[in-house]
Amino acid sequence: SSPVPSRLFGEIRSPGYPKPYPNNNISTWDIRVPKGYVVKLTFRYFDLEPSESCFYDYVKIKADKKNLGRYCGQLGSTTGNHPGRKEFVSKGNRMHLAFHSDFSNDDNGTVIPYRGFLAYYQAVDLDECDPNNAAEEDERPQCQHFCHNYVGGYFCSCRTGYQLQSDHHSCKVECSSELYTEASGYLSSPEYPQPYPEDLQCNYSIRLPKGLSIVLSFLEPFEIDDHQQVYCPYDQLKIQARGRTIGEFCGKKSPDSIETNSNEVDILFLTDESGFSRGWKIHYTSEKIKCPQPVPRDQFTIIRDLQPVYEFQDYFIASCKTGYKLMEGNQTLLSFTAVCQADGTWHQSMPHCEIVNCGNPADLTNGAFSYTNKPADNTYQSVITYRCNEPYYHIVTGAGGDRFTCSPEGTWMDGNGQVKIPACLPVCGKPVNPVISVQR
Amino acid sequence: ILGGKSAGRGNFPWQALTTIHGRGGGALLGDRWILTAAHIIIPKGQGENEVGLDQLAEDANVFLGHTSVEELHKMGNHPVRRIFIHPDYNPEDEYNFNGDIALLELKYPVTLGPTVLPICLPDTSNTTFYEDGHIGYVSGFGVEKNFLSNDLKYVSLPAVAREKCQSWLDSKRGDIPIVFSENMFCAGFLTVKQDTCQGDSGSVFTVLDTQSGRWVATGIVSWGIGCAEGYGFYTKVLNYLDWIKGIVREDR
Repeated sequence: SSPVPSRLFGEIRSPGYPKPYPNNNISTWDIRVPKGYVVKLTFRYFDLEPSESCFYDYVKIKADKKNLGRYCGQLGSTTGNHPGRKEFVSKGNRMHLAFHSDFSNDDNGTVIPYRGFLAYYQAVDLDECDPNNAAEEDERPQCQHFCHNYVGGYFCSCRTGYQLQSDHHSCKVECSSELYTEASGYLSSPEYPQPYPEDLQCNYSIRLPKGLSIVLSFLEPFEIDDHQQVYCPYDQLKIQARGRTIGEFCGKKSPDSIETNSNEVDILFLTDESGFSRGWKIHYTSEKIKCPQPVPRDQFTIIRDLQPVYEFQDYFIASCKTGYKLMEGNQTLLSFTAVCQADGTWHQSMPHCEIVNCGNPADLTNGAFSYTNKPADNTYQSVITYRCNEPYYHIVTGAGGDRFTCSPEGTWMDGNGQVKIPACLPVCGKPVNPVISVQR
Repeated sequence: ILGGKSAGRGNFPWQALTTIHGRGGGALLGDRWILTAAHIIIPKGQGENEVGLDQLAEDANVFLGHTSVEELHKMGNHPVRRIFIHPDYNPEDEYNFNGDIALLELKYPVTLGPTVLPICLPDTSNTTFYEDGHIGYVSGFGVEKNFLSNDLKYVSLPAVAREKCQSWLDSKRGDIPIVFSENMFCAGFLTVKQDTCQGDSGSVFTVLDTQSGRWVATGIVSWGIGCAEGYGFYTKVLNYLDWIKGIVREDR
């Protein structure tokens, strides 16, 4: 007997193949492939002395303690049992071949040179997850929940809320630290919609990036043991967000959808030692946390492209009407943008708009200015007119004239948008009391 | 001023009283320039001009805004920043007052009002002011009857045709090599005792430009032979307009 080294494939030949095999020969082969594989064998060449029931020469194949057949004969011969292209597949990872030849191969005094056989075997992955493949003596139990086959083996996993036990097959409720990080998903009581097990202390944590608000919707059926008079004395489904309990539920009426306004939600499910309620299932989704609608603080503030809704990372730009400036406290702002933060608040508060003040107009040497508008102040659109101390000076203005207006930029500007104020130039040769001789 | 009258306040608001080498006059241009005669700053025959213009500017006193010398002193002087003497003026040439024109730049602009106002410069093209008989007024704090006047006086004088000046001068000057250049004109009378005199130098000869209704400075009291003994001679401002404007404009 020649054990075949445990490989993934190989050939087995009759003694002396391809020369005719010897008489009185018994050879056996033990084929073994690695665990997680089965043996698949076919005959590439088969030429044995034919006989009724393969009484004289034959090959016998066994696997999994079963006989897979006794073969002899030549292709097309009427007697014997030629294997043809048949594939012999074991259930386990072993297969046994036995070859037997009797004392002669003659037919009416003529020796026939039967050449024997050439067999080819290979290891084929065993899909342990296929129930039909479950070998009886396989000591390994079936996966309790999920089976995952891979080449050369398999592993088990459990439904959400369950944990694979050390036997790698059975699943026990383990829902004390279920973590969900997808933007949306489902979570349910163990075995849902079958009744949930007793003595549960499940904690489902949904953790999403900041700025997202988790919305919980309950699916039907919703069934948690309750009591007519006392609120949820047996089993409780508690919903918490940021440590704050949003609600505690039981009974047969599923709660309305819950907008948690939080990116972190914990769902506790506590059950006592008895009960046959079918439990609950939640579909959670997430949406960007919303910020309050920005409201201007005064009639001069403009919110650009006002949106109906503002969500996390949205922003709005506030500006002022012409002639007004953005103020934050006493601070003038060149621009203002507020971003909706992860906690649903704006990252800075709404500014207010203050009318631009151009400050006191520049004094005109040897002249003065007067306010045209009432009240006389230096705010946006105020108008002043420069005058010189006539008749001693005369005014020289730019093309924009002697009227200056407080501009949106906070500077006094003439009609041409120039800031240069006029000049008072001396008036020459005009004595207010010229010498006039009256007498002639 | 001889044979003149006391000026009222505001009659000659451009009139300046200067004391550099003794008393002199001047006229306000704009609000920070005094037009005057070069020889009141660097008198003739002073010998080597050992004092620099900066020092002279430092020492110069200019008063504006009143007709009384006493009041003027009370009001305080206007310090001078810079002095510009016309380059043609030659203090060594005792009898040549060509280029007798200068500008004092005040350190600070003055505030104009009824008693402080500038005089205009003549229009470059207008030469009628120098025609024979054209009346002008000259004011000054100079000598009147051998005494320096305490009050501003003025006199009205006619401009005189050049040939009259020249022939009068030829008859008067004897062997004095006095120069009567193109840049001067003369005004006044041969017999009437009305004239300018020492101390009036630097004051301006003004005429009323009836077209513009403005008084313009056509001359600067410069020199004469005695006082009220014939014509007086004035620097012809018209010939120095470019020089004046070049300095005054550059500074604006």
